[in-house]
Amino acid sequence: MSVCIAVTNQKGGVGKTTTTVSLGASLAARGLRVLIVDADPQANATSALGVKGRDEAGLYAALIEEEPLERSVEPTATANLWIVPTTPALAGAEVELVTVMAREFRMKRALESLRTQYDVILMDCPPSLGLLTVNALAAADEVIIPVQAEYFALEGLGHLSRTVEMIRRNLNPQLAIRGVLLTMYDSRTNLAREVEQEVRTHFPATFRTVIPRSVRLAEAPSHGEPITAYDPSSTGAKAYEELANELIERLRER
Amino acid sequence: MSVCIAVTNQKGGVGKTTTTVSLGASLAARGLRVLIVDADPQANATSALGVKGRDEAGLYAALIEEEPLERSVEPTATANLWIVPTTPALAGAEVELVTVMAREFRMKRALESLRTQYDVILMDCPPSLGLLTVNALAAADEVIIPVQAEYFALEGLGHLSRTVEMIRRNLNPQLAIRGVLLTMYDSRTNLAREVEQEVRTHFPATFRTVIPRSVRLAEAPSHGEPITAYDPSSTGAKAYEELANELIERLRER
Ligand SMILES: Nc1ncnc2c1ncn2[C@@H]1O[C@H](COP(=O)(O)OP(=O)(O)OP(=O)(O)O)[C@@H](O)[C@H]1O
Ligand SMILES: Nc1ncnc2c1ncn2[C@@H]1O[C@H](COP(=O)(O)OP(=O)(O)OP(=O)(O)O)[C@@H](O)[C@H]1O
Ligand SMILES: [Mg+2]
Ligand SMILES: [Mg+2]
Repeated sequence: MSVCIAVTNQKGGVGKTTTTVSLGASLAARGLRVLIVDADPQANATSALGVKGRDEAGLYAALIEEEPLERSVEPTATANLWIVPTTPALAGAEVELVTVMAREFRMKRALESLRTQYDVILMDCPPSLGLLTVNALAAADEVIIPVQAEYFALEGLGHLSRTVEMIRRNLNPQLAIRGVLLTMYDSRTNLAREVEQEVRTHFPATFRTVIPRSVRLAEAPSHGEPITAYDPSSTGAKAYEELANELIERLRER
Repeated sequence: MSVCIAVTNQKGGVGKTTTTVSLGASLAARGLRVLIVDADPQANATSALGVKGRDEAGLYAALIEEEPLERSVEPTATANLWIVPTTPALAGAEVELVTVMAREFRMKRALESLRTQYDVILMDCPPSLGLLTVNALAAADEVIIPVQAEYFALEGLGHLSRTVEMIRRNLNPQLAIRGVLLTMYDSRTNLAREVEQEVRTHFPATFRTVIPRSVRLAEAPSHGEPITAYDPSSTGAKAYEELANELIERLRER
């Protein structure tokens, strides 16, 4: 199994980074070799795993200077989990890629030689549909779309699925939406239940697993640890473990 | 008094749109003439006020085709509150502005003729530091930075304040950070208190007013109403009313 997944949603703060890091760590705990690619200039996935990015290496160098990406892969404190870290310098790539040849395929090319070394590659995307996200979608086999169970996140889903369709038609014919994931779910509110119903109706591929709002998930990044290390018995850790199982099930059915 | 304020933070989901709409409505309730400019292609401020954007009008036409902005101003259901709505087509401006002359000043020019008609202009920014946000910062007199009381939002503050400093030196000498605003504050968690302490230490201009987490604020947008209309007695509405008072106090001291 070697699959490359983009974790994306242009709506901000829906749990993209938390999902990439927590799901990555949960898959690694099951023995899969997992690579996380931090494609967001905020570099939150990098710091959430306690790693420090270097400006001259990493994704920016691979996208703009076509440096081989192997050199930028770093181990994390979690077994079976590696990362291509990033720094805010990556924001420059968003503008510099505009006039570069085959600009949408730079990430795909950079990842090609790494594909065989990992079972799962997870790409954390910035909250936009700019060239960094387009690159990740052109390189990916499939997409996971985290959605906070609230109104603005729901509103943006239609626009995002049209963009994925556009990428499939123009850049990446086998790109599939693997699933929409409900995050920060607070079952005490009507809002969450209403949004869940809307999402499940319009997106049948929505994961059964729902990630509850859990402050332990928000605390873990300040310790530079994924939830599997910071508090493995928390509801957040258990939910991402369940998601890892559900994803493996779905990947086996492909 | 005529002041133009950019509400910005590249971290996603920190309450930029909620603050722009709720603060705008609270200032309008005090009798000030307020204009909201939706500078985010997600167009969340537009839908939160129950307004529909038109692709051919609005901010995109003003930035790229230099159409006068007056034509795009629409009233809202709230007295004294108007909006320049937007649609996802605005995302195109982020790429198209890259090669345009005086690209950072298009928003400033577009707003010039409107400045005298409003007491306060609030610009809702997208979760990035791209050309739309740079345009808003070049046009603004001051900046309000919403920060969720969590780790990733805290981490991004240093980078944002360096960017504001860069804009002040190169594009807009009188740009000042009016304040950092703590949002979605859950006083039951240590995380919130720790982040608050860090923020107040490094950013002395942090507003006294803190916005609590309140599900009524998350419900209001699905009704197309600001919190002042949807649930004026909620803790969220009262907090934004307090913020409006504190802002007016600070603006009088300028
Ligand atoms: N299930 C959860 N319960 C509680 N807090 C959460 C949960 N998931 C994420 N968070 C917190 O919510 C905030 C937003 O999550 P996160 O940063 O992962 O979203 P994002 O989509 O990656 O944001 P951005 O759009 O800025 O990249 C973070 O402070 C994170 O720690
Ligand atoms: N004080 C609050 N209490 C509860 N929910 C809130 C509060 N403020 C905002 N929200 C909700 O949290 C989510 C994020 O807020 P909002 O969309 O305003 O942030 P943003 O910074 O504008 O996001 P983006 O980065 O995508 O532009 C929304 O669903 C909003 O309704
Ligand atoms: Mg993120
Ligand atoms: Mg917003």
